[in-house]
Amino acid sequence: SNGDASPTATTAAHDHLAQIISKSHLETCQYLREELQEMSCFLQEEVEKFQNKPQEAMWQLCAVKITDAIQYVVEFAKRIDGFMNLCQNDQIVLLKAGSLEVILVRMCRVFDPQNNTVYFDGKFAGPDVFKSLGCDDLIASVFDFAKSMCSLHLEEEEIALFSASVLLSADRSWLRDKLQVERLQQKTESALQHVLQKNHRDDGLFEKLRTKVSALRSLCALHSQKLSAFRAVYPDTVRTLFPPLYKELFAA
Amino acid sequence: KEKHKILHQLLQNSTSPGDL
Repeated sequence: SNGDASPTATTAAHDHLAQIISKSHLETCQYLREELQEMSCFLQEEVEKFQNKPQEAMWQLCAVKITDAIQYVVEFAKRIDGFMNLCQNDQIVLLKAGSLEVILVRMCRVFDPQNNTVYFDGKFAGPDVFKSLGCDDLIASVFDFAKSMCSLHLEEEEIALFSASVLLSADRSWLRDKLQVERLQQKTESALQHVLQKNHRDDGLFEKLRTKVSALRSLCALHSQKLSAFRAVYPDTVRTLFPPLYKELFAA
Repeated sequence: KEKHKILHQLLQNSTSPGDL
């Protein structure tokens, strides 16, 4: 709100924005919750197959999966009101810094907190599936994050608005028009607060979501650190076998 | 632009996720 609009007009604007962002989220969320309900967990012999993969092969597989998910996040971004009006430098800055964070937020939709598994490569996988990556601490932190996000029991509309506000972070380095991003982020956050109120959510939920932002940044920093360490040992694997989009975003 | 060629392309394209 610019302060001049009537409460009714502001509510209508929040509802409208929430509706557009929810629609964009659902159109680009890669998996529907219903289709995942049918999926089973990996059997022990399948888990062992992943564990016996060479480290490079498992890293490559995960880079491919992350890249697939990122393409959906780019589509999500393009459908967020106002995103395509930003200059292209700022669109790229926001996606470079925020696409992995959005994937981590979206992960709570494909995570089963009952048995600590996440949907990966056709079935539900526990942390042990990712052992051959050689980054148990990163995997454990990602699973912990997904579990804590699940405990908030967010509705799709809430996940959609939170994802959009994460993507529209105005404090990213190298933005040309910080103010315009800030305005978009504020609008999205107001719509999120409005939706939380409308859904009769606990008063502290918005603040809880805010604290998730620093956790997301730490996870992404840890991912970059692990990628650098991996690249130092296997530069050719990264150069020749990793998806170009993954390299553009994380290994430039 | 050259450094972010693919991201640039994805932003320009009118592809839907189903086409990816």
